[in-house]
Amino acid sequence: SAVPDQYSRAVDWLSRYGYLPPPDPRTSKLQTKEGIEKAIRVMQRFGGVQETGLLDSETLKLMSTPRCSLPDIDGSEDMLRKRRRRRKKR
Amino acid sequence: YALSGLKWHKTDLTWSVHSYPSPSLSPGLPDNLVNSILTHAFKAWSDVAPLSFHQLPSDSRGAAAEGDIRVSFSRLYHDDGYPFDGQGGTLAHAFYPGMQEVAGDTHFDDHEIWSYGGGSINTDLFTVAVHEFGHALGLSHSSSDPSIMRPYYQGPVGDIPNFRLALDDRLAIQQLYGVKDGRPPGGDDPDLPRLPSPPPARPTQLSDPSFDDRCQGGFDAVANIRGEVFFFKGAYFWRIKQDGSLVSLNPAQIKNFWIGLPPGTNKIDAVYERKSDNKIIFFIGSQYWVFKDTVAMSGYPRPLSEWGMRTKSGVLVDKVEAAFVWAHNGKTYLFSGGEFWRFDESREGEQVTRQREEGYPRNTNLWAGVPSHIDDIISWVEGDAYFFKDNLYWVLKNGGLHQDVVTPKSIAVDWLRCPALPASPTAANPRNPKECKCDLSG
Repeated sequence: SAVPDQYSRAVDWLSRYGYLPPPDPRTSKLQTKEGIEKAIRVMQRFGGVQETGLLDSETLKLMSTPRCSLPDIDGSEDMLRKRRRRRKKR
Repeated sequence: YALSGLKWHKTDLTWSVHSYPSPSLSPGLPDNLVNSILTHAFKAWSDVAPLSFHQLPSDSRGAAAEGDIRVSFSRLYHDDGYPFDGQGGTLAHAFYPGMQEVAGDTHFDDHEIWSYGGGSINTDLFTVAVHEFGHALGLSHSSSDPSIMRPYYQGPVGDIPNFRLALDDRLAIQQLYGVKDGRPPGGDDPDLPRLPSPPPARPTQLSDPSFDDRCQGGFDAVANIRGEVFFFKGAYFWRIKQDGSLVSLNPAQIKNFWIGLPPGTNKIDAVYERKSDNKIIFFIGSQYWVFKDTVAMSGYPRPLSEWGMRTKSGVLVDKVEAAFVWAHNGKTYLFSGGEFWRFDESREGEQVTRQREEGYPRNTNLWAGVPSHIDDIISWVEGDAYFFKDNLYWVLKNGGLHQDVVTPKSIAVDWLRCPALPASPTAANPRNPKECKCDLSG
């Protein structure tokens, strides 16, 4: 299993690329374990590695692969709302 | 494929280069070769969609003209809110089409060693440019394999003149701009990108009512963590914010929030936040865990015996009933079996040293006015000590140990937003239940 430091970095990575919602200022940076596991699964499915929900070596390797800095999931509620508003205006 | 929902509403697009890779890092890429590689990267898209790209020349002073898609090689923070991170990590990004000034702009990390068909430590500019121009034209990341729009860099795509986009990428760009032979873009409704089907409706799941018993008291542990009070009961906890409001009336699952406790944890004996380094200590049975924020640190659990707590009769303590840091003196107090111990947990550099103080254990009846076997204790508001047992709590004023009268109050009403019960006789003195008490009405 991943050591805590790896865990924090992975949570940061998942947030940066759209797999986890941005931290809620009301709840600080606390995420639920189920939410993180789900995010890891989506990331694994997207990246084409085995879906385990765990920070296994294959997943950590993929997270350290050089990549484009745009998020993979950009359908956050906030963005969708903005997009809908823009479409409505048009 | 995935579309961003944005596209250019024209098919003749211009591009310009505002900075080139540093020759010191990418010596094999003179400016004219960079122009040629970028031209070919655009061509990959214009080969399959009715798009044309024209590079705008530099003016007489060498400054690049504006254009729809402005390319630059930048380092770290470069004024767009998306800093690069040195060699490796993120390689490049591009802004989706639109009306904003940055729309279409494509930035490459100038800390990378850019090359052309390069070796293992170099990054192939052509491969990354085709990907980024896909974003600049309106495509999002794709999970398909093969697709140039996969987010991860997987080495050079091969010979530039012979490169052809994969089917997934061709369908994506043709959905936005149509196919090369002049058919209308996107079929019948060109401006509406296909959206995924909505997920099936899910009924709202109500929380298990058997755990919605916050008003009944009997908490396993109570802790003041970062100024919020956590009430633990079974496999659940309630959380009270600094302003006294409940985060939710419904309990949260311990295992979903505190990561690293054993599966099936359904009772926590005591919890406290260490004063010297703000780590959070959990006691369950004869073991303890140290948490950094919400994640258990590696190397835990460890045996409670490390704390060296022996009863007056010399028996090693195998369970902690309550734990707290008394704000009055900053010392850590652990309670078990009607006795308590005091610890000094000072910090020396990065290390916290735990020292059991002389003269302990002592009898809990020194804390006059509160029950002897409490559920847990916290320091709260101006350093007062709050003792919790069943559905009542007692407050010992800051520094006070022997207070004559400590009237218990309701945990449910004062902390957990439960309705007050009809008036009942004044609670008995826990040390002397038969003692007669008078109040103003009696």
